[in-house]
Amino acid sequence: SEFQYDYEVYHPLEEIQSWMFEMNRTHPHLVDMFSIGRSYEGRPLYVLKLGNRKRLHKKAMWIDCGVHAREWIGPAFCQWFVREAVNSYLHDSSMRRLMNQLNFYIMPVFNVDGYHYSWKTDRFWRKTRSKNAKYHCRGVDANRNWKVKWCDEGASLHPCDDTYCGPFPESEPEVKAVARFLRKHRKHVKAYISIHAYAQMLLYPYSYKYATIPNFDCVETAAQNAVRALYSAYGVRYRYGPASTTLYVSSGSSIDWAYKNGIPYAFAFELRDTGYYGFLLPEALIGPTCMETMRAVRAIASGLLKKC
Amino acid sequence: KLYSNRYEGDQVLRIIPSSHVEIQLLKQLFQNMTVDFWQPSSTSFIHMGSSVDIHVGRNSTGRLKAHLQQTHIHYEVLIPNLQKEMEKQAGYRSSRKRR
Repeated sequence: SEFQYDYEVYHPLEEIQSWMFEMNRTHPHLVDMFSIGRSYEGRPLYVLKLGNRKRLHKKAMWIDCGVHAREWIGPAFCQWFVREAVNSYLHDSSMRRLMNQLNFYIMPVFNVDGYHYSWKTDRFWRKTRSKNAKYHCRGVDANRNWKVKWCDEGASLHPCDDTYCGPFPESEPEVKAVARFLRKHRKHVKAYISIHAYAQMLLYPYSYKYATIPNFDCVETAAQNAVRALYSAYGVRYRYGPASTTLYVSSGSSIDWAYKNGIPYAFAFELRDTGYYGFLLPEALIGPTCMETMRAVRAIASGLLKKC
Repeated sequence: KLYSNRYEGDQVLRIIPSSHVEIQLLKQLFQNMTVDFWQPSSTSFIHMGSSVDIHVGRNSTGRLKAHLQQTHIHYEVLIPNLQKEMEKQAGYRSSRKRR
């Protein structure tokens, strides 16, 4: 019987993982599932590789969702992206071209321990769930734990703070696993996208300082095209620009690390909304949010195929 | 009840500081009061003209609002009862499933 999965509801971790297995089983020509390591609490860190397997040495795009546990629209989008990519491969020529010429690495839930905790205990948990020897507080902000100006401005050294940078860079096994994977594949990965909520923004480096990146023209154009594509769906406006000026200065972020690691296009999306619902974005808005974001991500992916 | 009803009475408030004095007052206030920052992620990011969205526990809402009123800092209630909001959304899903 046909596998039924509702992409317009939020799913707990176990359901997302079952869905990943099912996508891997039913689309072997386009989907490859693998694990890049284990979380602090021992959960596997699954990634789906999407793309036509016949071609080798393709450029790649990495998308991770759920770095912050309470931002549930993130994992919902990652699942939506995978569904759209595989379902439209046959009848959508532009998606087929993207899947033929690029690989997409999709990590639907980055912070698996935190996400599980947000379903079971604390809906508004943000950090990972690692323990601290000296304090009763748990967790590290996975978007302050990367090795780029680590624990400088915009991050906290106190374990009880929500922006705690951790005892050292890449202390979190989740961050270490993704960093290791991206370092290993740095030759092919040309775009890094991290999905967050909420603010309706598209951000690029730098987060840790007020400065312009060397390839500003190309990245700014890509961002402009992306928000324009997003707007074309439902008329929703996203602000865009360097994270330090558009949002705030923060050190140790994944987009800064990805950029420093040689990935020329590094973006963080802050999805809907702007505060009316905040982290409690209703399920009725999952569809529109994901549809518009899909257009933006496709615009970025299409840009990778052009020279800039 | 979702999450054992722990969010009953919790609120989400929005404050938009309009002066440096207000920013300092807010930072001092949040040093002595535990709130969950929705946006921005910490007090160090509070700027003039930018929204500060905070999730406040039911035991702290009265005290916080009184303090904001005393210091003439304007605020808006974005979500008056987090538990009810979550239950409402869960209810929508149940009725959708029944349909």
